[in-house]
Amino acid sequence: MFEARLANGNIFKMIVESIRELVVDVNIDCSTEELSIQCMDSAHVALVSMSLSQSAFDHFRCDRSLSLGLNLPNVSKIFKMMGRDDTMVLKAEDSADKLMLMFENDKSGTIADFELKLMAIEAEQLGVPDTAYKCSISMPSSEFQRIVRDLQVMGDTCKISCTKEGLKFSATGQIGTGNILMRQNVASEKEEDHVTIDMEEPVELNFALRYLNFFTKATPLSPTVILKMSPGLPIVIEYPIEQLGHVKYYLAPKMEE
Amino acid sequence: PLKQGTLFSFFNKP
Repeated sequence: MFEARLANGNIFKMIVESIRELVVDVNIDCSTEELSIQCMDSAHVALVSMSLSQSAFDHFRCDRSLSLGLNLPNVSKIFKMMGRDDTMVLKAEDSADKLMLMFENDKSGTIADFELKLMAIEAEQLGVPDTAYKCSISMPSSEFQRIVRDLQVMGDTCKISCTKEGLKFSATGQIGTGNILMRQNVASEKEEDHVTIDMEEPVELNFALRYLNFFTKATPLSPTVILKMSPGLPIVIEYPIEQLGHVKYYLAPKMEE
Repeated sequence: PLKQGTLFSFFNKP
């Protein structure tokens, strides 16, 4: 059987929120090590990879690996009923035909429980190679969210270029062009406010702003976001979840025809 | 004009 108890149930709720605009049906894979998700959007343009280590949980038992096939709109409806400070418990039998969810709150003494029917989902898995990227940028996730939101008024495509000058986001449309440049900045005492740029060689790639905006739904999970780019490769946008896991998005670039 | 690529051109099926 599978049983997992997460004191800060809100983390799981935020993970669901970070994915649900990209995919509808998803398998959560449970192993003795972690809960993980790998899924693509229906257009096969973006891929989400989530991992939450068993060490994030107060209690974690997984007798044999299983996949929990979930419909995210339904899961999201259930999580709307979870309080901010609730503990979350997940339970499933090895047959994995239903998932028990419990939201407990010691302070108010409430226990809410839900039984969710699981689905068999045929998921296309992709082998994502471990690549050494030419540019790696760490920046405040709120800043990244603001930039990709603001640039939508200029156009549909965002050119992201990493040079010696810094990291530049550009969008061009009918009304003109907008550029936002982020320079390396490690002046603040708070590490989460730092912008660090590791560049081996300059990279310039074009991406759909619509997708970049979907990814910023993960902002509440992490104060920092890490962008990794190499010429002609999908960008990786990673939101680390403390030391316990991550939500990573891969987005295929737009290329010249 | 730019064309949106898909992930299949970059990643393999395992």
